[in-house]
Amino acid sequence: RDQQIALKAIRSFLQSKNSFDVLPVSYRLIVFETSLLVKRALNILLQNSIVSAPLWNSKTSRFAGLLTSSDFINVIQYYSQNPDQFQFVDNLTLDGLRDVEKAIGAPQLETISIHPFKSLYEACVKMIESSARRIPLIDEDEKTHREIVVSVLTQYRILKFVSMNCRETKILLQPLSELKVGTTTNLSAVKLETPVMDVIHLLISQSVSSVPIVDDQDKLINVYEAVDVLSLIKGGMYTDLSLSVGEALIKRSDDFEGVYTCTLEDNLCVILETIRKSRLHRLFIVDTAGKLIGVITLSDILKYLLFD
Amino acid sequence: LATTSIKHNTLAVASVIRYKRKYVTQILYAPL
Amino acid sequence: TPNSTIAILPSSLPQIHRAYMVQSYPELASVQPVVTKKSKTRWHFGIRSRSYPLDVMCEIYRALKNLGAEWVRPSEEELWTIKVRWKYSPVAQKEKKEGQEEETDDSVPDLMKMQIQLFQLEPNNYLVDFKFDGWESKRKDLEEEPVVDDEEQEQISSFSAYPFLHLATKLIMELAVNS
Repeated sequence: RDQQIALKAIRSFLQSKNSFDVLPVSYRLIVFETSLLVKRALNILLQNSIVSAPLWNSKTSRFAGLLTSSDFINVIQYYSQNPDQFQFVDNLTLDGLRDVEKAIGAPQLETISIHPFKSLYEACVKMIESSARRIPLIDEDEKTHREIVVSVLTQYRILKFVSMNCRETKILLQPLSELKVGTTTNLSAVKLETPVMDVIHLLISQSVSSVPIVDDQDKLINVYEAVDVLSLIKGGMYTDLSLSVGEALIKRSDDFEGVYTCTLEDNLCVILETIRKSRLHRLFIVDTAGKLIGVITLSDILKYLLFD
Repeated sequence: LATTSIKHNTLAVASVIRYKRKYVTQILYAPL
Repeated sequence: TPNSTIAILPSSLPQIHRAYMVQSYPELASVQPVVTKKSKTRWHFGIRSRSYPLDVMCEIYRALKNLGAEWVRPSEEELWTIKVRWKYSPVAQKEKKEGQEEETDDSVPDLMKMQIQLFQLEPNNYLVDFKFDGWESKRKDLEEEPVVDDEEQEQISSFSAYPFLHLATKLIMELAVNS
């Protein structure tokens, strides 16, 4: 009963607030011109500790979608299919990412967006429908009728906003074992010796943003995330296609917070409390011996809060 | 207008604009 | 909050993972993590110049001319301010049909106004600042700026700085290349 009361309260909260409410009073927004080199854009993302940025096309004076880790995965995929095209990859501009998408047959990422004054609930529905983990907030310049990129909202920011402002999250005490949240069946896992290219192919084929790494007893020992691809390219290691995923993870920067785990005894109250305090994008479910059982992503949590 | 020195053939410019009741520092990175 | 078994997986911490890998493969000791150097981007107001003020103004006028911008003839008392007007009609987004000449949506103003001002910070240290100054349309009838009260100003203050920032980068690059 408490669980239902909390879900109702959270849903009406999400319907009563809009995306603009989540934005701080003062914030910055980094945007790239589409004529910028991909490798330059990568350096700027890493320097600012961000993994995505809106693109702006100065020829059409329009917003041109978001640069995300999927774009970098496409570049690596393209390079693994065309190892002789190193020069092309090195001189690739952000405009050129669309051609790379076509060349490898990657799905054209639909650029969803939403007006800042629409409800948070609508923003969540759009993200869940398009399995996007972030959504640009777009308004229109009242003179030139061109898009204004006001900001980009992520699932993480929305869940953090809920956990900070919705005290009903405290009564979400039903254990995960009783909820149908997350994935606990046919989870693809790899070993530290698995070539990183195979892991990247898994990210694409399973359209997931992380692949768990287990040892011979199926104990979870690490995770390869889509954002790790940025360090792989930055380090220029993607040219060594035989690299193991264990070696690729050595490139991870020291400010990586680590992989979060939980058990089926945990509940959404403690999970949202952890999201309020730390930047986590998923939790791996393990048993008392540390064996991998499943994964619960921010999309899973949002889906449950909105639709269960 | 705020600017950075040109590095690696890239220039960044920024300006703080008011959007409704909040302030956005819009930063644009462009190639030389 | 009730007790929780949420934890961080020790073997996933970068230092521990690196130690584990080097123990198994000693040759990996040389591989360094990507240093996401947090070198804070250093921002400056406008662009600085140590040239003689009149030379700076001359450089700016030359750059504006090269870029096809127009400017109001400077008045005696405002020698160090340039009121610029810059045609910026972006390529139409729609695919141009065969033979059909590019229709410019002329309800959209395409003349951007900018103010460029030279400031003296201290003897022989100058700063050039750029300021967005609204849009103008070719068609005179769209020109009058509706007088808005502050409350309405609050509502309609939604303008995108990116066209202004883009033209500012072109001007700065022209100045950098010329100098």
